[in-house]
Amino acid sequence: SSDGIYYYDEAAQTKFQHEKPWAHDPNYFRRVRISALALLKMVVHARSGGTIEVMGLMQGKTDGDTIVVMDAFALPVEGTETRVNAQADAYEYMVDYSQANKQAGRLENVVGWYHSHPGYGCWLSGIDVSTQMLNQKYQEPFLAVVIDPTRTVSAGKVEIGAFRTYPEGYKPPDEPVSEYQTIPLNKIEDFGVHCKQYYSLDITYFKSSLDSHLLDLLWNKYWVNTLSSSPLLGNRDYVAGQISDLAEKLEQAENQMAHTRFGSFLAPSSRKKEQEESQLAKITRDSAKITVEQVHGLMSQVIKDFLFNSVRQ
Amino acid sequence: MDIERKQAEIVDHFVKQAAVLDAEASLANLIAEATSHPSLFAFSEILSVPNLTKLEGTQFASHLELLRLFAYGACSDYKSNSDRLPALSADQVRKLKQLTVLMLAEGNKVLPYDQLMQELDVSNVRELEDFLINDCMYAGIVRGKLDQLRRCFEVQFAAGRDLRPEQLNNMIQTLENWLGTSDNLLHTIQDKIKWADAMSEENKKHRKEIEEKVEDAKQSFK
Amino acid sequence: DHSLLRQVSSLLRRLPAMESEKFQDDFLMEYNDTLLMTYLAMFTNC
Repeated sequence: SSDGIYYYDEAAQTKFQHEKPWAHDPNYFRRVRISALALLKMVVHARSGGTIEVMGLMQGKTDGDTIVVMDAFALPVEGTETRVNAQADAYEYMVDYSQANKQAGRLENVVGWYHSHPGYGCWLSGIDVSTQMLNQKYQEPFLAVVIDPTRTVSAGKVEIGAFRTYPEGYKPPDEPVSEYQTIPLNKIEDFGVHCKQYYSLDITYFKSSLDSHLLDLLWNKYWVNTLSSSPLLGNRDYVAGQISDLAEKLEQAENQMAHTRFGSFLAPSSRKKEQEESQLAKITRDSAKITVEQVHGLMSQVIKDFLFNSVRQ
Repeated sequence: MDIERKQAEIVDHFVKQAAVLDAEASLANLIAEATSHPSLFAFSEILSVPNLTKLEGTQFASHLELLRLFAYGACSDYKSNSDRLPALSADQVRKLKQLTVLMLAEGNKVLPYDQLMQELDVSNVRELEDFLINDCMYAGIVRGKLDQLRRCFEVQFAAGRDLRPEQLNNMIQTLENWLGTSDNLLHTIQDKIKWADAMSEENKKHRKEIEEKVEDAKQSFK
Repeated sequence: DHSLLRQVSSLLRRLPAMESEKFQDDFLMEYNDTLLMTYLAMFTNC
């Protein structure tokens, strides 16, 4: 029965496509179910990009207000530290891939795209929002998934978010609270918090009986890797990048301070002061956040050292 | 622990046989078969079958002694008692060497090649490494790293050998230490959590006082 | 249960998991790095 979800009912899917229930309710889709296979492929792909953003597509189906992601595949696109865009060659690749799929008997359509935000959390930036809006205009049902491979290591669970955007000009009834995110300096101009234009969906996972068997076989290896891995070692370049980003922000704030101090003889602007303070407040919050993660990493190392190295025969 | 799963059936088979065989010669044969079996490294279950005690005092007593040696001994023990024990077949010699590696791994995590070559009666490094790779690692009884530069074998995992009764106390003691360490650690973590909660309460109160002072100052300024 | 005894003995033999000189050096270096970062963060806060 756990494998029932893997059956693709083409007629039902076609009927659903015709009815378009999502067209009447911007919040129609509320849940996402991701297969263990798709999750593993997306996380491994995101990790392989290191600090570079990567992107790919997800295949699956819909089941009422749930989007079911069965599989995922990477797109051959060039990413940067802060941006990844599917260029023309990616579009060609998508078309070829989808056709080849059908020929190979894989009936699932593309139901969304995923990309990585290495180190700065799972949410949609300005460009992501416009990309997703476009996708939702022409390729519904379409989902946006964001994975943060770096925090995944340090948080010990997959840092992942699934989102859908609202139609142009739509104002959501309840203002979603925008969670505080550390935004790297080289991403600021693009980010801006667009949390009012999209909403996140609940994510659950599923696996087949074969997946369960294979994962059981890997259980020991998983535990040994989990116990022997340490975010202090695994996340070195990420932390170094964060600290250099912090240093840049501090420099920027300092320069602004200098201007303001100079400028304050002219027009004392308390608003400017508040703005700097909020900037400085953000910087101190970011530095505290980095340190807390490091201290957590150290705490786990000390606990493991105490548990496994202090007992003698 | 895969090794235990693998040999569970084999142990079961020999225990059943040892329980039903009547003739001493057949029991002696069974011992020879068990100590030659390529995937069997555990003998205390067979040794504890009451039926085997009938070999005591007979011409096959040396076979029972040999089974004890395979359960708890090593090559060096066989050498120093070879006059009182049956001659070993090639399979038995190989197995006794494998059991010797397990016993050496019990005491140390790093086994120098010289010590291994001496204990296993092997004349050169190449032969020793072949034995460790083919007859120990591929058999699944040990996992580790051969360090040619430092001429030693670093053991990461070694299957457990049969325990002599006197070893039980040491094992219980080690388990109790581990349990004690874990309990202490849990208590320390709980204390730290309480301390952190208290500190954060303290900070909140302090922040509130500061804000009130600022408010008062603003009021008085106005 | 002899099999269980053998498994426990094999597990206990892996303790202490790491006791090499190099591990202690690496461990202390990580420890000090993190303490230094905490100190820097405290500065930033101030």
